[in-house]
Amino acid sequence: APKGVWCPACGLATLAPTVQRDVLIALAKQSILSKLHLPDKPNVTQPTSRRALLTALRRLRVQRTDTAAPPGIPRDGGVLHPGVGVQEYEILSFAESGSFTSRGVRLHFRFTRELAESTEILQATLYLFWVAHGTRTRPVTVRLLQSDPTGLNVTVASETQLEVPRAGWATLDVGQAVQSLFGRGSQRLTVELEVAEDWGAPLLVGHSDSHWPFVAARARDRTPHRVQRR
Amino acid sequence: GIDCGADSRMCCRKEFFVDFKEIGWEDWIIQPEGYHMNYCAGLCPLHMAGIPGLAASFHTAVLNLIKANNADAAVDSCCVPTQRRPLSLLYYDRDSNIVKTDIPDMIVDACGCT
Repeated sequence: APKGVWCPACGLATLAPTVQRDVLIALAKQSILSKLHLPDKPNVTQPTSRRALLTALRRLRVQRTDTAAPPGIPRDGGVLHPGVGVQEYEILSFAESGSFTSRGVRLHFRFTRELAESTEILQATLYLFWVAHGTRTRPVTVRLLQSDPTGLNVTVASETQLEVPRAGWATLDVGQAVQSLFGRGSQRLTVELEVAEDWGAPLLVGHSDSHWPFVAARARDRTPHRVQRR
Repeated sequence: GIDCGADSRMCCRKEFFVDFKEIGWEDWIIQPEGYHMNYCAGLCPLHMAGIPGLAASFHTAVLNLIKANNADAAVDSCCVPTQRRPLSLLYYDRDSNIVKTDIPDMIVDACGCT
């Protein structure tokens, strides 16, 4: 730059190497946190068990290969995904164990405010692992409950009857419920599972943490306007 | 080459690796172990203006001759990223959910003169 005119990129060169390093590290931290919509480094209180994480990732991979569209066709059947260039997120939210009764269980899934405010949910699926009880299929009532931001008034967002055939993983689409949750400024989804008669724990929850219920969601940064291309 | 050497003065790419363990971020960032925060630095004399990294074509060379001969007409030229790629992160958010995302244009692969 001409003498006396300050050049932004040259500023670094005049700093001592240690100062230069501190400046760059501070820039890196600020850049990553702002791109993740995080006000500060998250304080991780209860990291997920490695077994539950590996089981969930394995389950997701199986699910993806089962439902993968043939190569060359976008997942939503021909529409070019308008999210090109927009930052997307894949979220795994593991259940906080709620209240247990002999006929059912309540599970809570919590999403951060930053995510709720700056993204839109593209897809959300609840994964539940059932324990075998004999060979008959069993009816299970699944209620998605939403509480308002104060957490007091709880409403039923949807109720589904699931016929649980046998032991193993079952999935339920909760995309609508999570999106409307975000729309109401709340961040906690409660799932209530109720069985007809005394089944004991209908879910393998607490017995082995590797089959912990979880919600797998895909979200995308909200952009001011969106151009759909066909 | 596009990477700065010890005494490079021309526009080039400076490597700088931020190790997440060193800055105490390894508890919430599961993968990767660090961030290649490369940046561009160096001089862009007028005859170098408009050379995108190494891809100097015949057209660019002619354009530079014109510029160099009309130095007073040309404006300053800056050393900027010409190729970038996303930073893929797997991390815990504040509710201990696990999030995977690709932050676009975070890693500089090549530099060049505007």
